[in-house]
Amino acid sequence: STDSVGHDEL
Amino acid sequence: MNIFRLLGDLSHLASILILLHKIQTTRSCRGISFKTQALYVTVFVTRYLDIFTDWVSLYNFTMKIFFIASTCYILYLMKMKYRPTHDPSIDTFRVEYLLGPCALLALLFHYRFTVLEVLWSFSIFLESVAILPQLFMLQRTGEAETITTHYLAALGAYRALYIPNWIYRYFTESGQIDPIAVTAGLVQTALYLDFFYVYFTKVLQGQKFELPA
Repeated sequence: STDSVGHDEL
Repeated sequence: MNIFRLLGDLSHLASILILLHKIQTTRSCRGISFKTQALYVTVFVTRYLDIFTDWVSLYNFTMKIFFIASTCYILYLMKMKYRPTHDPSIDTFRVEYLLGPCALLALLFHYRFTVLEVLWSFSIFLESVAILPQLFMLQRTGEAETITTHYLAALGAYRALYIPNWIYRYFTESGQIDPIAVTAGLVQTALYLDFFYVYFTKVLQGQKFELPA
């Protein structure tokens, strides 16, 4: 997946 | 991880525990929209497909498992155990009006054109409007049990807290911003404003949650 901020959020 | 993000996630966690507590203690799912809960399951499943391929942290993994499992359990309680207490005739929001546009938006706005990434975008857009059947039901009945309003307040607080979290991350993580998450998040938070107004002016003053006729 990409490393956008939202991707490590829930 | 920052304090806003942590408090936001804990608020999200609390909202689900409040909802479970409400259903178990009143032995009823009166006032709860099955459609909204079903949309949340859709949101979690489509967003967390990367759970076994992209390891973020134990915290992240545990929360994801909890959100999927607990929301599925709520669906089970509503459809099986406390089925007679759920009245589909007031839960009438047409979810296809949400699913269609969100699918379209996800096809238009995503970070990569892959199944996983388009579904991730879809889940972000869908989460932003998933509360609408619940708010619509509230609007229709014009009142709510206090505990149901606490559930909604915790859920709204979770969304509101993600905003300072993004601002904080913007300044601490070299100007990173996530346009999809932020846009959808702002919309989602805005949907709670009416509710928050009544919650703060009535429920927290000890009055019943009632909408003007």
